[in-house]
Amino acid sequence: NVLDEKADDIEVYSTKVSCKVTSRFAHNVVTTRAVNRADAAKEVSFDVELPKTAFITNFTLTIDGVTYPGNVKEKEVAKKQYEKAVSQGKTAGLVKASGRKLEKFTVSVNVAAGSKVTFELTYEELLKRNKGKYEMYLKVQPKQLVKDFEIEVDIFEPQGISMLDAQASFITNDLLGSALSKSFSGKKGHVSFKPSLDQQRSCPTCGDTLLNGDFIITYDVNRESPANVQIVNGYFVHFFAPQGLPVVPKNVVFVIDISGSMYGRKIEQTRDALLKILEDIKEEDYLNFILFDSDVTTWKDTLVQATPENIQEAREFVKNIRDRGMTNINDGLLTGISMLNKAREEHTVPERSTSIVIMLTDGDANVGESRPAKIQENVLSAIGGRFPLYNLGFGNNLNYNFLESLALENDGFARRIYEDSDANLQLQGFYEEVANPLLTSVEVEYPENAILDLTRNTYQHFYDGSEIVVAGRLVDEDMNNFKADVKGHGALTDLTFTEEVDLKEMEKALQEQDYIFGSYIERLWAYLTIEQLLDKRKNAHGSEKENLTAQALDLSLKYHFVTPLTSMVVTKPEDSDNQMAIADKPGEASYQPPSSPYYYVDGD
Amino acid sequence: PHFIIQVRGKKDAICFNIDEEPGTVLRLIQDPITGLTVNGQIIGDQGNSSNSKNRKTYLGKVGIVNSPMDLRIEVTTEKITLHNGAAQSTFSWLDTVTVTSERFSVKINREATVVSFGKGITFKVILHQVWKKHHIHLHFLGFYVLDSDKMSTKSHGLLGQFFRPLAFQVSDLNPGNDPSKIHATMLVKKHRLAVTRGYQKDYRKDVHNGTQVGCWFVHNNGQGVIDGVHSDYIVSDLF
Repeated sequence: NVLDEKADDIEVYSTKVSCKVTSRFAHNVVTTRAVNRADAAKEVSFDVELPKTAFITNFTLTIDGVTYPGNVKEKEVAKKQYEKAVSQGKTAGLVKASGRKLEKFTVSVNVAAGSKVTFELTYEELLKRNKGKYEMYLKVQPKQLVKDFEIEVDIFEPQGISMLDAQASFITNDLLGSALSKSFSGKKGHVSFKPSLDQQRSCPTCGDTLLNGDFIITYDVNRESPANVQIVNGYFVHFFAPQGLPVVPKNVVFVIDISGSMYGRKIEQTRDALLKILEDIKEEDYLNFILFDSDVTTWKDTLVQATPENIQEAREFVKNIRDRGMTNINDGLLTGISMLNKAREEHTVPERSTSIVIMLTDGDANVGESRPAKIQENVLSAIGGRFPLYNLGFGNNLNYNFLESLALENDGFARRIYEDSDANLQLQGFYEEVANPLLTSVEVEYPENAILDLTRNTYQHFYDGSEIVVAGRLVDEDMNNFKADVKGHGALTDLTFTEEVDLKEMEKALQEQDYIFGSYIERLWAYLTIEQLLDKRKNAHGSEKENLTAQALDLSLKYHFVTPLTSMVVTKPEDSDNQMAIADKPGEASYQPPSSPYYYVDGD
Repeated sequence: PHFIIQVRGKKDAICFNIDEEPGTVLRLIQDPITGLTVNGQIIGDQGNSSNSKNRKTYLGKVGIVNSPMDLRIEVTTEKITLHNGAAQSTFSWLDTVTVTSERFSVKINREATVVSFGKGITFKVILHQVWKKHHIHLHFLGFYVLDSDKMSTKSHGLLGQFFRPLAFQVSDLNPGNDPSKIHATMLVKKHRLAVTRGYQKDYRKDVHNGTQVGCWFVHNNGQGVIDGVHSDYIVSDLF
């Protein structure tokens, strides 16, 4: 999006979004060209909404043919430079969180009368498989009609593409539909969206655009074999997603916050979601509900099997959940965990089953043990690495960092539930993601002494419709064979999947994809490594934290990624105004206002 | 499909063909002691379907049942499916996977599926692949019993009945016109059978080239060497 206060003076004549996806790794370039038709200098702002999971890798500004490249610097260094520029009244760019899935990159620049400006933003992300497909999300929101508007997506997947779809929330008629084309064959997929000026108009005589909304591309790959290993330039990536396995029975404890702040819509939506989830629970699963306010109440004293009679009884229980009291997270969680531990010790749940704790809360602990660090310590010790904890943070009034740390250190993850009309669907959607574990205690093994710098290779669960991705570096680039074993416990048996790769054959097979970008595996590895280091860092202290920070920073700088540890700075050194732009990555961290005032917006 | 019987206690083999319509299911093994049953379904070449004389038939599906374990394993030229009680696991021939439980294991790779139970009872199903676009031939399966002495001598079926010693004598060797095909008379199970010396391939060790095995070929669907007639071994379903 590019605009100024008086849109007529700035003509945006071209916006191109070029996405190249190679083996789930997406490299996106957003280029917008505009001209200042006013007879005076104008400030032009450019903004792009990109996925929160993406890292910006480049931003360049070209004014009248002169390109100013971006440099990734350590955040503190960039901040000082930025503060200096802002204190001199100069313009600057920033990134802030925007909505559920996106963050917004914005930059403004002064453009002289009659001058042309080109903004080019590049970002990369690893598309994650969820419920059987990869999803690429683009926000389309030009502020005016654009003569040359296009989105071009090229997908290359060595396993072959099994389905490809593209949906735009703003396409409402056949005319605009004809601007969208999608096709796939073998290993290649293509999506193109090129609306003409007339197709962009909100009505035949209107001057405003109807392009405003989400553009979502979904696809999946063929799964003739459960794993796929790719090796390029000494780096490898191993994708693992077996199919056709039976679901491992679950013992699931829902720990639900019913404190006073859940009053009204939140508690209603929680009830709706739980009722829906109860419809999906399988008969071989075991479950219980733990409700916490100032105190803790449980539906049953022990876990019970999801028989039709018990499910009916559970429905009645859920329908009667009412809000009250304060928030005792510690006791709520410990009750649930202890129940799962006891069920396992007393063999009241199937031997080959897996346990899961799902907590839903909308606020901070404020009664009982309310110190976050102590709660974390208690929970970590009670779970003892035996099963994962998932935290769902409802609404904005909560310490999300705490919930995230708590989940991450117990092999789970945290998810925000946005307070909106579809909160119940968000809850239900989360449950569907974890409802079907196909393997537990998954371990990916490689030959000893053959690999270096491996990303995470152990997982508590493999869920149906997801994918495990492990990347690393080969010690010897000239090795001929590469072997990987994936071990896991299934519903009834133990399984070991073996993947053997002939490197010479692979080299030949991968040559054809060089047209996309040859170093994608190395960048994918760097992306994954940084993401995992940042996650680990959230729960680290002292020298361990310093070490993790240093590693993540080093890789961010080396691979030119704008992560929460780095910023990208674009300067116009020869310009007398010494304008400067900065690209940053907001995290969930609580924001500390800077000592010197400048115009910077960050945070969620 | 052809059958090769390495006769227990003798350093010689008997072989025979069973000529039946594609789709027919044959009982290969039924062991009342271990509770193991193996059936095989016949497939035929795609060509010459009207001329059954020229048509070649093969094993296209193998069904292995272990009743005490409530386990059924279906191996086709496309996939391998484990029915473990109500739970079902499906694997492709492109998988390299080992499935283990306390009571059995299944090892799958691109060439063979090896199913083992308890103390050494092992079946090997080999996938014989033909050129993908061949207009006549189809992929087919080979089924082998490894360590058949671990099966009980009460076994029955086209293969199972040979898990106990079989006495036979060959006499009247006659070179005939083709020196590689010696004709002879076999005395077995109180029958005098005209047999021909032939060679079949055993693919257990070398999946691609196989190993030549000399055997006495019994004509007419193995009549005389098998108990009863071959149609006695036709069953309605793979399981």
